[in-house]
Amino acid sequence: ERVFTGDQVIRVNVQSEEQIKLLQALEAAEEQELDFWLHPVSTELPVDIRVPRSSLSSVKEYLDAHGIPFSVMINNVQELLNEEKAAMEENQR
Amino acid sequence: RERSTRSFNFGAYHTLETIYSWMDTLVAQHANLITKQEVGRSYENRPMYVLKFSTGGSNRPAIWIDTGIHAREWVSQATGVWTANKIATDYGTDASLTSLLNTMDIYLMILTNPDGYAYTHSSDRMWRKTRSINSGYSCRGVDPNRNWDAGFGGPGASSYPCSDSYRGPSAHSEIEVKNVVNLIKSHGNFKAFISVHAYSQLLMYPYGYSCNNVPDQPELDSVGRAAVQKLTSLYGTSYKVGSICKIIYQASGGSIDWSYNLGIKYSYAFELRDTGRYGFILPSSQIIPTASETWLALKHIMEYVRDHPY
Repeated sequence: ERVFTGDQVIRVNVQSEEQIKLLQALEAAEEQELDFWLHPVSTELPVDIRVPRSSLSSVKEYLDAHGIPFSVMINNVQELLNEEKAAMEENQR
Repeated sequence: RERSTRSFNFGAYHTLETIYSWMDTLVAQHANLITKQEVGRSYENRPMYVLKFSTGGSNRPAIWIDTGIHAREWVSQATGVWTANKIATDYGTDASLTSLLNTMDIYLMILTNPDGYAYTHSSDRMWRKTRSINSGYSCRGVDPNRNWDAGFGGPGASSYPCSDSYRGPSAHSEIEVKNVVNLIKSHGNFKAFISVHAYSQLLMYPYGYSCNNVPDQPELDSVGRAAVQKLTSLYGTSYKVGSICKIIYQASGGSIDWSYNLGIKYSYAFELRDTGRYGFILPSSQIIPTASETWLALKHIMEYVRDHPY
């Protein structure tokens, strides 16, 4: 079963068209295996990105370098999934 | 098997097998109202069921609701389960729903992507697509909401099989999509088509493949805004309303564009709540609040459809 230990979901509240373009460039970079939960399309909607642990530092450096503010929405995806699984097992019992 | 739907925990996430078993219990307890129809099999040969809520008549005008076409959007499927139970238990006590079901049928497909849903439980919680094999690629699956014959192959869908928004080799190539298409077409009397997704709190109408307004845009917008007002009244959850293209992004091959072009005027897609900022991992404690507020909007749309025959 695939695990997501250390993966984070970061949220960017996009402030400009330029930031959207920079995030779209990030989305096109397949080697980082980013999972865009919400895509960079408009300043009206946030952008949520699940970032594998292996890509965290490079993605954060990219955002910092371009002055794109972000917050960590989920600190460790696997922790939440463990809680979700435990709740399901408890319910089944 | 669950002996009674009363022992079922609607505030929990469940496996495909548990949901299918619960559906049998629900049908058994409401045999005069609900039938379970197998509409075909998935790529991995799982049955695809639709719950038909009907008080009789022949080929009555009908409302279609599907949940969970994207596998990882678990609160959608959970909302589908709660909604099925709500319709069953409110019939006969809620005057408006009762009058609706006395003139129309409701078709509810809770697990629209059964292979993907099973895969999110067994192997990859973040799986979105179907599980079909893509010839020549190790990546599997097609985005079943880019596979409909509505601007298929246009902007906002990927031609790359490893993409999460891969459109597939041709329109309706996915058996899960084809099964629904066949049912809707052979029935021929659907008046509303509502697809439930998660998350980001949006109520959308066509088009996604084009940013042009549909002819019924003013009416769809007005009905959508009234529906969202009802939804918001319960917990204050804020929603945006608009066409897919204008409030999210251009996306071709979507289900409600197909249904609208087929002549089903009241075609809508929900993106359910994320008030907890958990994305696709919304805690199960939020299932019932999510389903409850969504019901108010769904009911408004269904009542409007009942009262505005065309």
